[in-house]
Amino acid sequence: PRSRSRGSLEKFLAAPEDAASELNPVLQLPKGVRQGYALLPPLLKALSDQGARTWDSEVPRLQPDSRALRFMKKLYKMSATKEGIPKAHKGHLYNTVRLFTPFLECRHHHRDLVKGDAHSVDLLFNLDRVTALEHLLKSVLLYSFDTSVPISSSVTFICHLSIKEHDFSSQVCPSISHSLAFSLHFGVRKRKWVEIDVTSFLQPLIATNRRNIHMAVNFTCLMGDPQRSTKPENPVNVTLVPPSLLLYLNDTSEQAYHGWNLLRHGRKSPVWTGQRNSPLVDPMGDKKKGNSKGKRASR
Amino acid sequence: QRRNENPKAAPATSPYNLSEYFKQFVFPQNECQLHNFRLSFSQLKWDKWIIAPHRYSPQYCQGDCPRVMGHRYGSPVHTMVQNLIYEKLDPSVPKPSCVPAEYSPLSVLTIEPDGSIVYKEYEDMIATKCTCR
Repeated sequence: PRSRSRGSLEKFLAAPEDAASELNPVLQLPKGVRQGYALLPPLLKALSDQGARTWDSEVPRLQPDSRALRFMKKLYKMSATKEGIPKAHKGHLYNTVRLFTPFLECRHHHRDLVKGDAHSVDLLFNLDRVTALEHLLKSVLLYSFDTSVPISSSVTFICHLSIKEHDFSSQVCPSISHSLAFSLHFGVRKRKWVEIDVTSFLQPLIATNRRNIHMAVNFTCLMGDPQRSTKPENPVNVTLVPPSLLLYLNDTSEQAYHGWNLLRHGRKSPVWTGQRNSPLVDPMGDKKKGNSKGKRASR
Repeated sequence: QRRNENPKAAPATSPYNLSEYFKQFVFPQNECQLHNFRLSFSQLKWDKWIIAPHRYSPQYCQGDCPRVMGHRYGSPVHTMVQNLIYEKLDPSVPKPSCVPAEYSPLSVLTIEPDGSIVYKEYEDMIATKCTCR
């Protein structure tokens, strides 16, 4: 019936490789099995049916953003050895990290000398790749800063971020809004990445299985030195690249590794190697929260 | 001694020695053990979507299982029973096989079809110990 064909078209647009698995005769598995099968991460799909070639050749693949790739390679180096063995870090409760770049961005840039540089941008993220067995631990907006103006040694950005979730389904204008104020301290070395915690904003959306997240993000930055109470100097023109959305997840499926959860497998505990020193400053400073969560989880 | 008393009865073979007798108990030359195997995802042409690691050593287990398994392989008693069945009762029942007993995980960085990037830690991706079962 038409509805099914349209469904499969939407499905192909959202997650082409799942649709490919249906097109591929080798994978005509019974419905129930196929659904479970379609949930398998691509790595296992390829390994289990050696369908990589057909899968690889058939399914067009969107190329990821180069900055996002650089960040994830850095995260990989932090989390695993050269041979790919996961490092046991305190607070390393995640066994999955997903980075999404916005599908859609309409950028509005207005300069208001008093309030400083304001960047507002509409972002649409499609989170279809997040499986039902992946539970959200933390989500952050990942900004990469390219400052064109050389920054003096110690300067502080006082930033304000407000997020509105566009909910087109309801006529009422979007109500879920979320605003964070935080200050960034740039040391002499230009900071490349800033993670801004939006977990409390995203948690309810993911918990209700919302897979299309539409955000209006408003980012105002002033340059000022908290020591001197003078009025913030002129805004610096920080070129803001639209942020990526980073999800730290705990995959509860059988194939995923649960090294930190000793109770689950009764495994030999990996040797802890000290405090995890993330390469990224988390301006929300919720490391403590992360640790307590870590302790609770390991307990 | 019995042979010396009555040499006719002894078959005309080389003098009987104990080492022949014990040979049936020594471990087989190519006994069951872990073997190295290293691959790169580019050999499988998967390097377009598997970003890291570049090389992956899944390892594998190969070799004959000795008749007396015992503590050496941590084999359950059933393995000895299976071996006995194969030797004494029914050779169509397979001898115990050399298989992995323990694994370690692997972290993989991949690009998803929608262009998003995922870091995942998979269970049981590298064999680290063998056993006979």
